[in-house]
Amino acid sequence: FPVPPEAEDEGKTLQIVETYLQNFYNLQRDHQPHLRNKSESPLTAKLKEMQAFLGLEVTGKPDLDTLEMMKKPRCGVPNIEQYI
Amino acid sequence: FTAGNPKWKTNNLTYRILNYTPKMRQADVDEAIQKALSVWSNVTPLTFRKVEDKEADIMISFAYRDHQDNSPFDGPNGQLAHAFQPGEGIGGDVHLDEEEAWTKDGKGYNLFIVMAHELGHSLGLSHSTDPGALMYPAYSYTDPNEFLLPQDDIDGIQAIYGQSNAAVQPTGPVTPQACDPNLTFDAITILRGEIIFFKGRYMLRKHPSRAETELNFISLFWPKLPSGIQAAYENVEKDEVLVFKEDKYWVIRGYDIAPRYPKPIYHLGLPKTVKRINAAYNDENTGKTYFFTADRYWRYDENKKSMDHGYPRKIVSDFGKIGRIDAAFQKDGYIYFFHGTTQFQFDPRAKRIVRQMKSISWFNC
Repeated sequence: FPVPPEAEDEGKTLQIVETYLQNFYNLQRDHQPHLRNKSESPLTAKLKEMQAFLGLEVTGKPDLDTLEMMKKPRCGVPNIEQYI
Repeated sequence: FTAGNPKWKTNNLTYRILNYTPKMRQADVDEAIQKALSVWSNVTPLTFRKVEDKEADIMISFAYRDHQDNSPFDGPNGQLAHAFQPGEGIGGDVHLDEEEAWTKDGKGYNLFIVMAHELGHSLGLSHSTDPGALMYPAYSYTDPNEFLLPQDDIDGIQAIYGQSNAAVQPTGPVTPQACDPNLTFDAITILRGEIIFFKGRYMLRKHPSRAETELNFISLFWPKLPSGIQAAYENVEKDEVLVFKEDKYWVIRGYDIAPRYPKPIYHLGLPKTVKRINAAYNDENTGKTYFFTADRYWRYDENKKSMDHGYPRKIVSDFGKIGRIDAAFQKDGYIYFFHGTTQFQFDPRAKRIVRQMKSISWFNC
């Protein structure tokens, strides 16, 4: 099975996760970015939403499968608030 | 469905191509867009007319990074394109990231596939959770010549605009679910210790020591392979998998298709009367490969590279009452035959069927 990359530092992982969730799941830019925070942070909640939607195991954590999905090319979600 | 269920008030829509990418011939861009539009007009009452010099319902353009719609693109890969739900002005418009490697084949990103997806948004569909759906958010390649709009997308768009005016209503492929008791298989093979189940344009991949089953498009690993593989087996000695469809076969080596394939199955020694192979397995102990078609089977010697004499033989006389064989593979000394939703475990030493199970028994359901 896929060999986990060298311990990708948490900062880089957090960057990937945040950007993805901001782009596609409307994560607000001023959320509290703790991944290890016990009470469910907005980021963890959005991560679970993404995992559930894309048929991944819902862990709320940036596991290998989730990160792999986040790196896949995909359709964008335009920001239409200003038009509505 | 998109929040608020936006839809066009008319079924007769207009589109306009504002600019072209230099990465493809203009005619190829036009063709890709027309084909993408027909994906939706074929299953609904919708029609699309091209306009040149005035505002259209669906304005199609290639754009760079920030392009004044509050949704900048991000350069190669990542976000490929986006589209706006039905409505006035920017509503319905499609923007394609100019920095992508747009193509009309499997290299780079296929413009037809991405365009068909974005038009789904232009017509009011949101993203689907079905991994086989066109409206699934992640890009996956399908040969445009083999593309069929999946049932999930047909159901979605027809819920908005109604059925096609055609006499015969179109249907589309359904994404296989590993634990669907009605699931049957086109072909099965071992590949480097994993079991690969072929079904339509999909392959289900099961590693013996991983609980979950992975679903992929065949084209994800082998873009040049057709869907609807009918038989497959692994030659462990040569680390090759041979796959069969109609009267041709391909040799797979890891991610690559061996050069100068496909070849006719007759090169293996099968008679011209055989038009297709239903199933095949290789016995790695004896180096013999068994080809099943209709009610008979042939035996091939991988070392001599020729068919053994005394074949074909009747399947029922040597393997028992199995009926038409959809797929077969050998594992841990047993042969597993698949007939519809039923699976037979055959012991070649005792020369009899020792167990009967469901075809989906391998998926930890």
